[in-house]
Amino acid sequence: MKYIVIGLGNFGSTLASRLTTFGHEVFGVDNSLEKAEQFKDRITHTICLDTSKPNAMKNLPIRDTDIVVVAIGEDVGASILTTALLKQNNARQIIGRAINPLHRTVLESIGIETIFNPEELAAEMIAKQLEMQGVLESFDLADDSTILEIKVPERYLGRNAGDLDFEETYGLRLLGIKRFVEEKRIFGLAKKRSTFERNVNEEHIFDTNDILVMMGDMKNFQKMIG
Amino acid sequence: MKYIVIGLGNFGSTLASRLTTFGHEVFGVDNSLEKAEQFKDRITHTICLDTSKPNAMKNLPIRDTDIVVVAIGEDVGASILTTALLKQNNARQIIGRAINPLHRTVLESIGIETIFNPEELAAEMIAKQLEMQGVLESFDLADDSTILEIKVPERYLGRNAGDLDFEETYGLRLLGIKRFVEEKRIFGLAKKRSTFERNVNEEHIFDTNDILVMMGDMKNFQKMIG
Ligand SMILES: Nc1ncnc2c1ncn2[C@@H]1O[C@H](COP(=O)(O)OP(=O)(O)OP(=O)(O)O)[C@@H](O)[C@H]1O
Ligand SMILES: Nc1ncnc2c1ncn2[C@@H]1O[C@H](COP(=O)(O)OP(=O)(O)OP(=O)(O)O)[C@@H](O)[C@H]1O
Repeated sequence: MKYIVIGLGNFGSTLASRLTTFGHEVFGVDNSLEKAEQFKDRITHTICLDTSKPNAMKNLPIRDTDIVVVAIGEDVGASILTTALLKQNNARQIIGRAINPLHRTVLESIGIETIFNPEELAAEMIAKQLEMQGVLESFDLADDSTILEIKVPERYLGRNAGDLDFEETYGLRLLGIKRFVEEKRIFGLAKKRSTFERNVNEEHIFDTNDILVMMGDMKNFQKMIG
Repeated sequence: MKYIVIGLGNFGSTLASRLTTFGHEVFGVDNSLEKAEQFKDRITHTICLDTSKPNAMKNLPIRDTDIVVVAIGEDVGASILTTALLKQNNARQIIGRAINPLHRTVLESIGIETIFNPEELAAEMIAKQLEMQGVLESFDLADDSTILEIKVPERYLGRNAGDLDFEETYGLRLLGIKRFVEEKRIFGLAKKRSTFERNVNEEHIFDTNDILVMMGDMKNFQKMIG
């Protein structure tokens, strides 16, 4: 594929280099000569150009390019002008970066294929990774059925097992509650021993030592966290 | 879980809001009052505070917090001072954002659990998504075996089938090459018809109409694209 990536900040330069290592032909564009120089060994071609100027477009192989990515961040004006010029020059597919809702609205009105915000995407990703750390153990029974052990979510602490919303909301069945208890032994050495309570009383009040053992489709669990 | 997220830019505010919707108790911190106000309905608590000042730390519930995320971007100095103060105040787990290699090196030397760059993470993600668009069709034979039809990668164009590196590098077997040909019919109406060549000559030269039909473990293919 042939790509043009405009704006070689952290986001644009990483994208352009990655696409280059995947074997594509990538033109990396930036109006800072220093940036164009910095990445010339990691991107197929780099060009120093101010893409917010109409003349700039004739220096880019737009007609042969499959996808143009506008990765300019802070300079919203330059991002919008660049996008408008690309559209005017019949770029086949434009992907644009928006740094705030107004920026996004203007790009939408110009009419481009895809608009994203790198910082928001990364935050979603990291939030989900942090959430998956709550999963202590998982065991696949089948493609559509997994047994999960998860630390009881904060929002259930102090509430009754009867309040649990997992079942209706996510199709996950509570198999029971697992707890670790310390068992004193001969010579006073404490040892952790796990117990599993299969019959969970509706009146049971969740505390921080409760581990919920759930069964259901992993896709539903992922829908719950994401 | 209890979180503190410092810096409510695009990244920090999205992370803090997401964790809040997952049911965690989140303190969102920013030295801009406008930011603290803007997100007060989306984050459990928001506090206006300059966290690069030693006094700031006593206003944060650090001892009860599981994870502190330093999401300050541009102001590298503030990010570093904040991180150092958190470390000094025995924060249990610190996750930090670095906006360039030097910033990352300093945070590493302070000694925190995880360092990331949101723009780079998002670029990796988008590069992979664009790469997966090269997959025209896929059909799962089994958990560890998928048949994939992919447009011939740019880097093979003009080269011999004998040069193909998929097999040794990725354990993907080339089953054959599929092509669409136009077939003239009665009344001159052209119709696309596909053909599949199972015996690929080592001398065959790849061109843009070739579709590679590969078989192998999807995990290996994903390793190929990154
Ligand atoms: N008119 C323009 N033409 C070409 N490139 C431009 C133009 N305006 C800005 N750029 C480039 O876009 C790049 C990214 O923009 P931004 O100002 O957001 O930098 P950044 O904050 O380093 O980016 P990132 O958030 O990706 O790390 C910069 O390298 C900048 O030089
Ligand atoms: N000393 C400080 N104490 C607390 N918050 C701070 C401090 N310095 C900066 N911040 C906040 O950190 C936030 C993120 O920093 P940055 O300057 O990168 O903003 P941004 O570019 O909007 O962020 P993003 O890249 O996440 O969109 C800002 O909202 C800023 O007010």
